[in-house]
Amino acid sequence: ILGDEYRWPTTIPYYLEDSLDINAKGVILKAFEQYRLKTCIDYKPWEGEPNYIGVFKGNGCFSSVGNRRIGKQTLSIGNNCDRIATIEHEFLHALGFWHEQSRADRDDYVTIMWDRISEGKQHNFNKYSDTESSSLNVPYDYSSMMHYSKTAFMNGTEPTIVTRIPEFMDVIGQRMEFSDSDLLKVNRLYNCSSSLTFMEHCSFELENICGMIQGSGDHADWEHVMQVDGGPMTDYTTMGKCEGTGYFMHFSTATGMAGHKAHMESRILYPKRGFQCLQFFYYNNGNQNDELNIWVREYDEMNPEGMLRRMGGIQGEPQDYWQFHYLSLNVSKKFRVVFEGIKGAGVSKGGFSIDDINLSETQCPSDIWRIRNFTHLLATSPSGAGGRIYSPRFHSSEGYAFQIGLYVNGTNSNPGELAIYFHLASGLNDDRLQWPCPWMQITGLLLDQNPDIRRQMSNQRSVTTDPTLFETEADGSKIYFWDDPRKVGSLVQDLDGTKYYRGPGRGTNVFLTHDRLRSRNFIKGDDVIFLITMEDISRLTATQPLPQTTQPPATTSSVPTTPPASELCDTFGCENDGVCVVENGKPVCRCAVGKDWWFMGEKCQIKGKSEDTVIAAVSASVAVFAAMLLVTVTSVYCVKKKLIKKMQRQTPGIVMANINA
Amino acid sequence: QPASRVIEIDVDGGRDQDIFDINEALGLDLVEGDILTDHVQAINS
Repeated sequence: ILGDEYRWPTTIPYYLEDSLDINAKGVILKAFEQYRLKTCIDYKPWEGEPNYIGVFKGNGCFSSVGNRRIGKQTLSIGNNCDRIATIEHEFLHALGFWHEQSRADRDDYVTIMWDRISEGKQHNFNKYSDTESSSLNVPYDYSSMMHYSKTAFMNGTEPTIVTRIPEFMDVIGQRMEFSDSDLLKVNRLYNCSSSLTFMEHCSFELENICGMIQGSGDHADWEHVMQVDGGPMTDYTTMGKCEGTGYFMHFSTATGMAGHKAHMESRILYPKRGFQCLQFFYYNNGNQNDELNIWVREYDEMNPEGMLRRMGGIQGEPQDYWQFHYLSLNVSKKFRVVFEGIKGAGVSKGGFSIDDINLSETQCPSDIWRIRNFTHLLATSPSGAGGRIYSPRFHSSEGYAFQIGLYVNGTNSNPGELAIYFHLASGLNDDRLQWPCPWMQITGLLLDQNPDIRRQMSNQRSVTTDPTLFETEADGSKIYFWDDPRKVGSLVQDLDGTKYYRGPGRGTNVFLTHDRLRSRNFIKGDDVIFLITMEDISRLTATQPLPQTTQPPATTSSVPTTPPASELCDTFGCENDGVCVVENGKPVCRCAVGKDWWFMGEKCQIKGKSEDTVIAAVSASVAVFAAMLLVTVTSVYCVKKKLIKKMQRQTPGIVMANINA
Repeated sequence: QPASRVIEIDVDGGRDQDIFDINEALGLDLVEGDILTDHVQAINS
């Protein structure tokens, strides 16, 4: 939307209302993290700023476009709106974006099939001229999360939007993540030069290896290569598909002595948050005694050369494929990340290789579920329960065991679509845990394996364990959904013979269509990767604190407000969120006021705006000018008339004539 | 291994509903399906 008045400051105040589902609150915070990772837009709890976004559970999912400067601006996340892409979509509206297909130039790229639109819904296919909206010099984006799907508002089975390039018919309407162009537009509109929590990405495609340096005082160097004789034969970024590109870093343990080391250090990085997640792919085909250690070198006044601190390491059986690894860091001083390869004892025909590093100031996932040979699974699995696979059991940091069930070829009712379900399972700590399990949010994220974390369009869903959720049995007893799996679950047996209980599952049959699954980099090297998180979000059951000194200039009924001063106020009825106070024993309204608007009148029933004042001033000026002009003209007329009469009285009998005629 | 008793709750009821489907099913008549133009709409909603 054109107009600077519609922009928010780059840090947007928000208020999460009590009406929101707890799961929705958790997903909203995840959406904010994506904005922080990929743009310079930040969100902070409302502290009394004149304008803020009040997020509530209304009837549906909706938002206004841009900053309306009305105090509290509502944004609704209703039932079934608690998906990250839906929330990002609504916040993009609030930031000032209309839908992609309402661009001024949309007819060059899509055809609106007016006769296929439900009666009375044609107005949903408006477009805005380039005097009202700007495409920010970004090409039309079929993969925008702001684009309608082809079935939007249709009256039958035929699409209402047809893309001029047919290949994009099933691309429009994606609800996974921001597209590249969505991000470009946000970053242009808000003059972002960097994002808030992203720190570093490196695919080692350039000779400068992202400013990484070889360590000194070690025995060997990491090599910048495209392949190694003993493997890997390709990098992970391109999987060898792009001729002339596809580099990675390799530390060979095929030569040298046991104990020989090679250090590779990142450029200096400056943390803001104090916690980071380092993610990368590695290939370990040396000896099982070889090691890859991750250190950080922290700098401060006491340690100008940096102090090393070990963060973690990798050691294990050699494998002939690239593996994904993540590591939580907790650094708050300027630092470098140090990759240390150590040759172990024994024969090696390979070593360690590293590719596609990402470092961001975000929380790491709790676990990884990697499914190998996925296309084979897709080709051979039936739909329904026969094609369902379960993840290993994971344990959260609180001790709860949980598991994911994945219908590879969909359920019987939704074949051709990935279905995902989240289950609690019996585990090692069940006797000391609280049951029913309270407010743990489980998230399954199918990773888009784009090498740059900022460009990943991963697909994720979250469910939250509501300890009050129950069903009533025939005998009247309550069965709590998220109760101890030993009580409400079924006994199952792993392939290794381990027996345990699996609780009931909650999830969705429509996690991701196979068309979208085959797009982007969800399947790479024939593998898919799920990043799994279980997080305690019980803190979100508490009401978000209100600012201490400011009354909320609220506009909807669901906003918490300060109680009225007296019973007198109960029936007085201040309108437009005016606050009633008692003055000299009488109720009086204190009206809401914004930066450029206010309410007035006995009950705040009249709205005023800055523009009204300007109009009044101009009108008054014009009226005064007109009155003065009238007085002047009248005065001149009267004086002139008086002078003529006087002259006629003084010169009687003189006749004026042209004597030269 | 198949469980002896499986209970699965689909939070989407088996329907892949986009934002506009959700709002339309609720009878909302917002601009372009999910855009508020004034706060009267919000209060009504």
